Amino acid sequence: SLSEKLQATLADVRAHGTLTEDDIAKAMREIRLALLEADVNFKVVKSFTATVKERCLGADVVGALNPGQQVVKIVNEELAALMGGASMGLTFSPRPPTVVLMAGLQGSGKTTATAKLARWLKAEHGSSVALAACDVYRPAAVDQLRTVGAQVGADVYEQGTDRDPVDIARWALDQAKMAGKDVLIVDTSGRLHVDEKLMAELVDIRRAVKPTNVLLVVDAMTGQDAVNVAEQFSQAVDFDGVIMSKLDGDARGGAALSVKAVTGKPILFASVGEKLDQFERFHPDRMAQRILG
Amino acid sequence: ATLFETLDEETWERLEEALIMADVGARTTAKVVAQLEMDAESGDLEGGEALTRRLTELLADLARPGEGHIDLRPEPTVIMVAGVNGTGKTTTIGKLAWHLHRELGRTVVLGAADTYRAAAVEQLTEWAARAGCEIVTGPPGSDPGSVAFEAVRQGRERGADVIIVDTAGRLHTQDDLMAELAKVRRVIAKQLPDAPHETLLTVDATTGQNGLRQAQLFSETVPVDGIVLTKLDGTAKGGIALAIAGELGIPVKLIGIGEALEDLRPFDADDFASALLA
Ligand SMILES: Nc1nc2c(ncn2[C@@H]2O[C@H](COP(=O)(O)OP(=O)(O)OP(=O)(O)O)[C@@H](O)[C@H]2O)c(=O)[nH]1
Ligand SMILES: Nc1nc2c(ncn2[C@@H]2O[C@H](COP(=O)(O)OP(=O)(O)OP(=O)(O)O)[C@@H](O)[C@H]2O)c(=O)[nH]1
Ligand SMILES: [Mg+2]
Ligand SMILES: [Mg+2]
Repeated sequence: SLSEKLQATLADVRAHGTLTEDDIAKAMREIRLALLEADVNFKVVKSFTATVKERCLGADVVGALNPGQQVVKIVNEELAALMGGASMGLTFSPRPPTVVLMAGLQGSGKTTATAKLARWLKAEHGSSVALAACDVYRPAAVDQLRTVGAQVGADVYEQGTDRDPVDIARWALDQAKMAGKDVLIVDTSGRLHVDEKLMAELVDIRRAVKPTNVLLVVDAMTGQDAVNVAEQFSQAVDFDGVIMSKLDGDARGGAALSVKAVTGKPILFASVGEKLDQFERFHPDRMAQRILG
Repeated sequence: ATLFETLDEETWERLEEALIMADVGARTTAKVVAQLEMDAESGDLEGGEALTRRLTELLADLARPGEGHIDLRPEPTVIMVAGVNGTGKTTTIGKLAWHLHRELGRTVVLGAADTYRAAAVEQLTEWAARAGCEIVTGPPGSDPGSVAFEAVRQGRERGADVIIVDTAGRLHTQDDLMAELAKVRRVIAKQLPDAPHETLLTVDATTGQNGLRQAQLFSETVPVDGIVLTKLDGTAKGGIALAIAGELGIPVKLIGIGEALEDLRPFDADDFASALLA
């Protein structure tokens, strides 16, 4: 783990008395390697180690009895500060139905997350939830949502694949209002942040249903590109929070830190398995530990 | 302008940054930079142009560890596709079937051995229709091995040239699912002794360092003959494929560049290397 490596790197400082520039450089190198290995974005790593280095030049580290321990403490504090506080969950609208719009790259886990969130809302808040099938492109996407919707007891509003997703969304909202639903979750097709036409469609869907929560679903194994994706989605459609998926794997999940650091948006939920009940509020402190390894 | 206008400390740092931001990873990046530094010091590389060319060469060579083509000589050729959830297996199979049938004139039969995920069979069935080929399915929740077995058996009966078996997405950390994958392979081999002749692992181009873990563990479960690097039409460079090639010797054979039937290309190491540095 990083803390073990840092302790080892600075173990012999106690022997020769004071922390040198070279010792600090060595420690920063360990931190940089660990974070890059964890897929934290290169630029985020650079600014993070600069912040940590600054603090390491302080008297509390230089003069410490166990500088290794001090450096570990600083890294943990700075990482926790970057990851932000406990997830506040979903924001509910004063005028139901609360609309949630799912967005993200292809295969990130949106359709599954749509059903999971519905189940979570029913279980945690007793909400009545409906789903809108706005992915008209992927073969059998509507069938997939219909199936998982049924599995969690959420009505699925669909119009096949011949209608414009924007019209389907608008229609679904009317259905949800008439049925007195508390929440409407809109599933959308996977799209690239560089696909102008599909990003414009997302903006149109957003305009049509005025969601209280636009959630970006990000795969936990995403590497350096996470920052590009998050920035572009943020600029185009301005999301409110992130759902990190596939956290049940062994990806360190540095993308979580990168997205939060660069966009300031909170990670609200974690999908931790393929089953529909494997979904929970995101814990930033646990994520920080996982990234540090 | 090249990456190497001058050969100073900053140049090497910028090179390192470019490779790391392309997901090549710290270890493979260090290996490549060390090799280039040696070549530069040996003196037979003069100036920025020569260095960039040499670097592109190094990267391309690293990306070509072995046979890059899929051998279609076995009759029938059985291809099994595996990979982590959502990486593009089902879509890739649709594209591959289309290419084999419409462009190479082969008859193809698909095996819908993802009997687990919601609407997985429906999804592959639609791809079969688009690609113009037959599909073998089983009842929902049935044993994936039995569907794979049936696909190979029926494919042979119908005289198909190629049989492609789709499998459910799974994480390399799920021991029971990895065991299931090994079993599907064994069942296929029972039906046809040298099959599957080709096992492809789909890797999403946006994947970070975990991609190396994926390739490692999947290849410990079943022999992986090639990687399909998907979603290269995004902004991710797919540098993890370089680490996989370098550390495990598994070549990328195909790349996915979109969601339509024609969006599959053979892997070109030179194009890939140039794109990494772009
Ligand atoms: N292990 C694991 N698998 C997941 C998780 N979330 C989703 N999946 C799986 O990931 C795959 C992709 O999920 P989808 O919900 O279809 O992803 P999507 O974003 O809707 O995909 P597109 O609509 O094609 O963009 C499926 O096999 C899911 O079962 C998770 O938290 N853990
Ligand atoms: N842009 C782009 N999208 C792709 C590519 N390949 C696949 N996709 C998309 O990625 C998503 C997931 O593809 P699937 O084929 O369902 O992936 P899978 O591995 O079979 O997923 P599971 O069976 O759930 O594990 C779909 O939306 C595809 O259209 C590609 O090369 N480029
Ligand atoms: Mg979907
Ligand atoms: Mg599939």
